[in-house]
Amino acid sequence: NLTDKLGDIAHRLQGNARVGESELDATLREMRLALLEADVALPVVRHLISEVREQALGADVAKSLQPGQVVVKILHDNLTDLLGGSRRPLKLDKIPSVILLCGLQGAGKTTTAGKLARMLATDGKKVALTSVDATRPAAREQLQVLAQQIDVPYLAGDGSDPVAMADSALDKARVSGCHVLIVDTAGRQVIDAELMDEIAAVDAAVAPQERLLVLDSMTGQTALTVTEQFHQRVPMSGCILTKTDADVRGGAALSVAHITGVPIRFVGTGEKIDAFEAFDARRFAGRILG
Amino acid sequence: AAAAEAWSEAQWEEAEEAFIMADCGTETALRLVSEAKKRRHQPPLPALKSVMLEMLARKEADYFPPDKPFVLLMIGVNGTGKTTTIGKLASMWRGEGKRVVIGAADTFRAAAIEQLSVWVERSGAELVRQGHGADPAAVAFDTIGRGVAGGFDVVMIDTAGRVQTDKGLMEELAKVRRVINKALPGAPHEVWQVVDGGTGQNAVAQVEKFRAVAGTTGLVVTKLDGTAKGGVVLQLSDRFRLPVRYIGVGETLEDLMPFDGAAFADTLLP
Ligand SMILES: Nc1nc2c(ncn2[C@@H]2O[C@H](COP(=O)(O)OP(=O)(O)OP(=O)(O)O)[C@@H](O)[C@H]2O)c(=O)[nH]1
Ligand SMILES: Nc1nc2c(ncn2[C@@H]2O[C@H](COP(=O)(O)OP(=O)(O)OP(=O)(O)O)[C@@H](O)[C@H]2O)c(=O)[nH]1
Ligand SMILES: [Mg+2]
Ligand SMILES: [Mg+2]
Repeated sequence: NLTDKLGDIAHRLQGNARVGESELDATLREMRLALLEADVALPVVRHLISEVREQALGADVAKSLQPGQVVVKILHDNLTDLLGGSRRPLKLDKIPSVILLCGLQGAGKTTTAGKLARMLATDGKKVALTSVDATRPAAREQLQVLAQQIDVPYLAGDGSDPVAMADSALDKARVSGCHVLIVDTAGRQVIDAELMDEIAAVDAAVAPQERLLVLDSMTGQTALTVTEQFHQRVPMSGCILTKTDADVRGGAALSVAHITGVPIRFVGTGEKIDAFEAFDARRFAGRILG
Repeated sequence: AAAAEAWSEAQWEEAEEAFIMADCGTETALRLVSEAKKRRHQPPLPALKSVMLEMLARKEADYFPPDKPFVLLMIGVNGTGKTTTIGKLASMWRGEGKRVVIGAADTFRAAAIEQLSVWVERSGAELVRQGHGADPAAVAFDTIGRGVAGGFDVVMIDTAGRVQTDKGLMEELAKVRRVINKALPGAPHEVWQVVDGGTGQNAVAQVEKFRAVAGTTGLVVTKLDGTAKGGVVLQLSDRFRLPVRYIGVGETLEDLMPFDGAAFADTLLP
């Protein structure tokens, strides 16, 4: 892992009377590789490395007994700051508050809708679920099964057009007096103009309090473009990283933080409906570093 | 003319970065560039392309065994596109006049069987299922039985998504494979791992661990209709010598294409 790799360079650095820029640059090259191998998007890597370089030079790393460790710590701190920025609880002050889930196909939106509903219901909120996915076979059934599992009402939207479905589901939510309505949407690709127009239209129809990007933690370099494009059409207020129970380094998380500045709120840690945790920036930063 | 074709160091670096952004991985990106540089008899782009083609595993055209049924086990991480791909493959083979039966061995996920049954209906295949929560190996066993008794050309087994770090589920997969083999010697004739085209370097660990328990013989890469280039395929093919059989380019029955290495290499070239 990165700490071991840098251990060797640190050893080399310690031998010198003062740490020159070339020794630091060797360390930074190793870091660059490690971050790329962890699926951090290249533009984000460049930004991070230049930050670390500046801070390492400023910190006069040479004075330390363990210069390599100091540089790693600077990187870890930078990652933590980037990931941990703007932590705040979900904004659910309206009745009903709408949470809109968006993302690529198969990211885990439907499962996450169930997890989120369970968490909020456990917190004492009156939650309802709805799906405006009219394309994927048995998509609405899937969410209905989850709703039943956690004893949360499923409100069916009318018709087969996502915007009309969202509208009618919201009306039902108002009538039912629920506090939170979680809206599950169909997966989509950001280069699909029609579907990107659709998510923007659904967003306009339900005016959500929270717009959460559901992102598979194993996403590679395109996490940057995907986050950028979704954020452009529907300004995200948060992100949920899924499938973190796999041995994924999760560098995609940094793309979200870097591009949108939105906080990663939660992580999915398994397939079960209770496999859901609040995001821990420091711990996740450590995981990206390997 | 050859001198005009040569690239500056900056251009090579730009190419290396393009490969990194395409999810080729840093080692592969470096290797593509350093190998291509050595091929002085070729201009840069053709040289890069030829290195890529060498990394892509050759595949024998025909994966069908001499006797029917051809048994195919579909595996992969959660949400990669297994169930949808099964629908597409079934439709393709139905179009060739083949009779297809599909086993709903994802007995765990909400509405998994319902989802598969829609694809079975749309593709004109037949479904074998048991109750939610049934033993996946038992469903696979039953499906093979039906496939043989009914004289089907193709038997496909859909499995639940799983992450390679889940020991219990990886053992379950090993058991499904064993039971298929017990049901029909020689089966499964093919085991294809479905990989999401947007996956980063984790794809390598996925393929490595799945292959150890399931004996993977091929790959299907999905969602290449998006922004992802799927560059990790070079590593998967080179390291595991697994051919990419098909790619998914959308969500409907027709959105499946045979993998074309040359066309794929072109999409990766800067
Ligand atoms: N291991 C693991 N699996 C997960 C997690 N979250 C979701 N999944 C699984 O990922 C797969 C896809 O989840 P879905 O909820 O269907 O994804 P989706 O985004 O709604 O998919 P589309 O609606 O088709 O775009 C399912 O097998 C889920 O059980 C997680 O945190 N860990
Ligand atoms: N854009 C695009 N979407 C795809 C492609 N293949 C599958 N999908 C979508 O990806 C999502 C997940 O597909 P599934 O077939 O449910 O994936 P799976 O691997 O069976 O998922 P689990 O059984 O939950 O592990 C669905 O929304 C599919 O429509 C593809 O090639 N392109
Ligand atoms: Mg869904
Ligand atoms: Mg499936």
